[in-house]
Parts: sequence; structure tokens; C-alpha cells
Amino acid sequence: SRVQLSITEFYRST
Amino acid sequence: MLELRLVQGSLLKKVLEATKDLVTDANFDCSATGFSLQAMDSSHVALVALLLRSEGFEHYRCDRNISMGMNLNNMSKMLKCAGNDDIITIKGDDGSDTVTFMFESPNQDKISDFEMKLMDIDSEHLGIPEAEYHAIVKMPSSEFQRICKDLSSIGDTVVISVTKEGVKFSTRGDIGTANIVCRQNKTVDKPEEATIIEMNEPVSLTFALRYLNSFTKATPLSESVTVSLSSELPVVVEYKIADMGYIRFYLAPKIED
Repeated sequence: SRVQLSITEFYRST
Repeated sequence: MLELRLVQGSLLKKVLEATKDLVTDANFDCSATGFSLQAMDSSHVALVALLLRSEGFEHYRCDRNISMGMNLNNMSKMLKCAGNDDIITIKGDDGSDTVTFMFESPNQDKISDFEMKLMDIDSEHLGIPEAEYHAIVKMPSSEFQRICKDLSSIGDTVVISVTKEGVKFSTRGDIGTANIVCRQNKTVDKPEEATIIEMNEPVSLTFALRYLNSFTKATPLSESVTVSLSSELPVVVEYKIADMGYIRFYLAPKIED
């Protein structure tokens, strides 16, 4: 099965 | 003091139709650069980034940077009251908890103003660095919309693969499988009908079709769409907004457990 990644895992908070 | 006059008011109506199902509340930021928005969907799987540059407005006054929290569903309700040919002016005052949308009919015989309550939104702003993508596919936006819609009747996820053969969209579900391959095609009458594939490296990624289908609500904004793929990054689905800017959707991939 596949896991949905989160967008916050890729981009940092500013 | 904020006053933004947009002659092609229908653009703002279309922007709201493209975003309101993905994002509930968002901060619209106004600066010398333009009118912008960055917001994630409630599950933090997708992100929308909008920019309408100040030069695209007939009149653009923004005395200081201001962030206005709006409920997009309510904003959409108000903008639906504007005619497609209307000029829309967005007005705000420093420290005010409302924003005013003024609609003028093209021959100035009907002028309406709608005042909407603003809200405090504690949203996370993400820094998205410029990236090198393994593959960039430009295709007619209506074609991309058709593919996402067709595949979502078969499966829940799509594998998007770019090779030198073209771009392949694949899905599988209980009833069977589907594969759609689009090859590069530059020999068309109009540039917006072309499919152009720039590939540095082959790439294959899996995405939830539900989100891609939501992104295609931006189709009326642009004749073509650009899909940028890199194996370590979210896909970027970009619709250019003529002479003004863009709406970009970012979607995190699904990976093998």
C-alpha cells in the first residue's frame, strides 16, 4: 500500500 | 488604505472557483508586488499559491503590506454577484475588519458594493525554493482535465511517468486498469494546443486523483497547463493567468509503505 506524504514534509515554514 | 481595480473582474471570479473547494479560509496578502495567496488544504497534502501582479491591475494602491483573512466560500458567494464583464475593485482600510468588493458594469449603469467580514487566520506560510524538475509537461488544460476526470472513474490514484516516449497517466481500480499516453505534439495550429515535454531524467510519481481533479477547476483560467515533476518533490500544476501571474497547485506524492 502507499502512504500519502504531507506538503509540510517538503517545504519549510517561513 | 488598499484599492485594487481589476478591469477583467471575471479573473477573480475564476480564481475563487478554482480554490474554494480545496481551501476553506486563507489570508490574501497585498504588497507592492501584487495580490497573493498561499494556503494548504485541511489535510496539508496540497498547497495553492496565487499571484496577481500589481501591473495587471488598472489601479493598484497598497500603502503598506496587508494580510486579509477571508472565508473563500463567502468570498465566492459575493463574487458570484458580479457580472462576468464587470470591473471589480477590492477596497480595504487599515485596521478595518471588513473588505469591500465593488462591481461596475461595463457601461457604468450599475454599481454595487458588497462588504465582507474579515477573519483572523493563523496560517502557516511555507518557503518554496526554486527547483530543477526532472520533467516539465505543457499540455492543453482541457486535455489534462479530461484525463484526470476519466481516470478517476477507474481508480483513486494516478501514476504519472515521463519517458522519452511521452507522458503516461496510469490507474488501476476494482474494475480494471487504464493507461493514457500523450506524446509530444508541436505541429498544431495554435501554441496552446501543443503538448511539449521537456525531460532531463525519466520520472514516475503517484498522486491522489481527488486533488488533481480539484486543481483542474482552474482550467477556465488558462488554455494550457504545466505539470512539473521531480522524484523527490511535490508535483506543481501551474495555470498562467494572462498578463497577471499564475495559480500553482502543489501536491505531495504517495510513496510505497
